Amino acid sequence: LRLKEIEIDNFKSFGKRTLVPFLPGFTTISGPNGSGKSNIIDSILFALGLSSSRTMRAERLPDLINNLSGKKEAQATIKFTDDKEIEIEVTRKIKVKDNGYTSTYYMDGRTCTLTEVHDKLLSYNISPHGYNVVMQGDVTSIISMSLNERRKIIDELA
Amino acid sequence: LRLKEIEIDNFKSFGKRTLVPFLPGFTTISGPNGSGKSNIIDSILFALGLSSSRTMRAERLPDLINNLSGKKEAQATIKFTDDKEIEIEVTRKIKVKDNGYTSTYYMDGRTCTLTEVHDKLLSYNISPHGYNVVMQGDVTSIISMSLNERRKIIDELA
Amino acid sequence: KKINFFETFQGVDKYFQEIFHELSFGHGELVLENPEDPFGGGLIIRARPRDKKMQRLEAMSGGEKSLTALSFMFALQRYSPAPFYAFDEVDMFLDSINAERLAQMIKKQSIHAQFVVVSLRRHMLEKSDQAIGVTLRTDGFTQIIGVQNMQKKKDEEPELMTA
Amino acid sequence: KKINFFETFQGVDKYFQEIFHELSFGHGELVLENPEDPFGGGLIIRARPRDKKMQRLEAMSGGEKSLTALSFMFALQRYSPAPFYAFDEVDMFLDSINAERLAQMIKKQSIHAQFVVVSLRRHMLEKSDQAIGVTLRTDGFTQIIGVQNMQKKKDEEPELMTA
Ligand SMILES: Nc1ncnc2c1ncn2[C@@H]1O[C@H](COP(=O)(O)OP(=O)(O)OP(=O)(O)O)[C@@H](O)[C@H]1O
Ligand SMILES: Nc1ncnc2c1ncn2[C@@H]1O[C@H](COP(=O)(O)OP(=O)(O)OP(=O)(O)O)[C@@H](O)[C@H]1O
Ligand SMILES: [Mg+2]
Ligand SMILES: [Mg+2]
Repeated sequence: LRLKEIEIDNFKSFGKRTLVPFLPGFTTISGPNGSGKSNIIDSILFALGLSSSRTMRAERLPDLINNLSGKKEAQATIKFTDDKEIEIEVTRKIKVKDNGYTSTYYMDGRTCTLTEVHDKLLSYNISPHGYNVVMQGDVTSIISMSLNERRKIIDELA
Repeated sequence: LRLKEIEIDNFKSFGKRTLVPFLPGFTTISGPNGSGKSNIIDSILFALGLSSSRTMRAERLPDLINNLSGKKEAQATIKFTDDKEIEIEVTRKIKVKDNGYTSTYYMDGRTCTLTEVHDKLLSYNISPHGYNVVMQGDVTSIISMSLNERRKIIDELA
Repeated sequence: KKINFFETFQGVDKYFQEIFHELSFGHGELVLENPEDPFGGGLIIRARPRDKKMQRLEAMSGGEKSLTALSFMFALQRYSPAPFYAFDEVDMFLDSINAERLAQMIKKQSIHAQFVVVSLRRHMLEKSDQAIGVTLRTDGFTQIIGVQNMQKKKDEEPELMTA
Repeated sequence: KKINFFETFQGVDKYFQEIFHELSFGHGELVLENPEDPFGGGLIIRARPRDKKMQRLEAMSGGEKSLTALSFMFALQRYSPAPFYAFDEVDMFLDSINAERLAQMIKKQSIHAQFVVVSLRRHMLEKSDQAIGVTLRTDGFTQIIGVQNMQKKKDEEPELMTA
C-alpha cells in the first residue's frame, strides 16, 4: 500500500482545491518558509485522524479552515493504492455551523467513524503511536523529553 | 571593547591548549557536527561566569574538564581590547581535588570574585540577562516558552 | 505486560545499534534506568560516535543529538514497519556529511516503503525519485509549482543537478 | 517598577517592529496579555509576514517562527546594546532568502559591534570578515584548522567563494 494522491480543499493555506500526486519510492517537498510544506503533512494527520488540533498548530479545529477564502468548510482526501487492485480513499470534512462545527469521516465515499478508519489503517500497520509521521520539531522533542516519557514510547509500541 | 582572543586549555573537547584569535567585525566559525564549535561559545560563558554548568551541557562543573587527556584541571581566558589602550583579561580555572573541586576567577592576573568580574563586564554592558550570547537552541526555546516566561525577559531588562 | 515490554525493548535496541552504526560508524545502545522494574524508571540513550568516548544523549553536540534521536526513531519504525513515512525537515541540524548519509539511507529504504520528505537541503533533493515544489501566491494560497520526476531528469540532463 | 517596565516594553516593541520589517518586510508587534497589570499576564508576539494575515507566533511555520523569535532577540539587544555578540546556529530553520537577509543584517550591524557566529550556511560564511575552521582530530581533541581573512581573500581570488 502507498500514498497515491492527496486532495486538499480550503484546509489551512490551501485556499484553492489542490491535488498533490505521489510516485512510489522517495519524494521530496521543498519551497520557501511559510509556503505550505508542513501543511501538506498536517493534511495527512488531519484526514487520517492521527493527531489533535494542537499538534497541527491550531487552537481549535475550525482554525484549520482557510481564513482568506471566506468558505466555512475544509476537507482533505488521502488516496492509497497497492498498484494492483486495492484502492482506499479516506476523507475528512469539517464544517462550521451557527452553533459550533461538525467533523465527518468518509471511507470510499461512505460516512464512517474514526474507529473504522483506524481499524482499516491498523491492518496496514499505520497507527497513531507509530513514528511513521515525523513533524517539524519532533526530533528536538525526542532529545528534550524526560527519560520516562522516552520509555513510554516503547510501552505504546509493545 | 571587543573580543581579541580566547585561550582554552583542557576545557571540554579542547584537550590541547588552543588559541582562538578574533578580528573586529564579523567572524564565522564552522566545521563538522561534534567538532567543538559550540564548546568555543561555552568557553565564553564559562570564563565570564554567565551561566550554570547545566546550560553548558554538563551535569557538574568537573564534567567540563577534558575526559581524554587525564589532566585534572581546565581553564579558559578571554582577552578583550578596545584597540587603543585598554586590555582586559578574564580567566577561570577549575581543579579537581580529592575532596571535591575548586573554581577560581582571575582578572588581569589577580584572583578575584565572580561579582568583581560581573561588575567590570556590566560597565561595558555585558550582563548575564542580556541576550548577547545566544546558544544553540535558544531560538527554539523563545518560541516554546510560556507567555509569562517571555514577559519575564522584559522584566529582567528593565 | 512485562514480557511484551522486554521483547519490544530488545528489538528496538538491536535496530538502534544497527542504524546508529550505519549512520555514524559508531556504537549506540538503549539502557533502562531500572532493568528489574522497567516501568519504574526511564530510558537512557547512550552512544559513542566514531573516535569518541561513550556519552549520554544530553552531553552531545546539536548534530550528534539529532543523529542519535533519528536513529532511535528509525529503530522504532524498523521494529514496526509502516507502508509509508512522512518526515518534516529532519535533516536540519546535520552537517553535509551526515545529511548525505541520511539521504543515502532513506534512498535505500525507499525500495521497501514510500518516503515523503520535506527538506530544504540539496542532499535530499538530489537523491529523490520525485521532487514537488511549493510556493505561496500573492493572494496567500499555497500552490504546487512543479512535480519533477528526478530519475527521468537525471537520464536527460545530468548537469542540472547541482545545488 | 511599573514605570520602568513600560518604558522597557515600549522600547523593545519599537525595535521589534523595525527589525521584523527589515528582515521580512512584514509588520510585527508585542502585545501584553494584561496591559493594566503587566505582571499579571504574559507577552504575546504577533506578526504579519508580507502578504499574510496577522497571526500569533504559535500558528506560524517553522521558519517564520524563528525569524520572529530572532527579531525579538535583536530588539532586546538593540534596546540594551553590548560590545560583542555570539550566536550559535541561529540561521538553521531559514530558507535561502531569509538566511541571506539575516546575514546582510549582521554584516551591517558588525560596523557597530563585534559578531561571532557559528554557522553551517554559505550565506553567513560568504559575508563574514573572518572565517574560523574547526575540526576534531582522531585523538578526540578539537583543533583550529584555519583562520581566513575573508576580505583579503575576496580581493585576491573571487571565484573561491561558491558554496
Ligand atoms: N487556517 C489557515 N488559513 C490560512 N492560512 C493558514 C491557516 N493556517 C495556517 N496558515 C498559514 O500557513 C503558513 C504555514 O505554512 P507551513 O507551516 O506549511 O510552512 P512551511 O512551508 O512548512 O514553512 P517552513 O519552511 O518555515 O517550515 C502560515 O504562515 C499560515 O499563514
Ligand atoms: N569534558 C569533555 N571532554 C571531552 N570531550 C567533551 C567534553 N565535553 C564535551 N565534549 C565533546 O564535545 C563534543 C561536542 O562539541 P560541540 O557541541 O562543540 O560540537 P559542535 O561543533 O557545536 O557540533 P554541532 O554542529 O553538532 O552543533 C561532544 O561530542 C563531546 O564529545
Ligand atoms: Mg514547515
Ligand atoms: Mg553546536
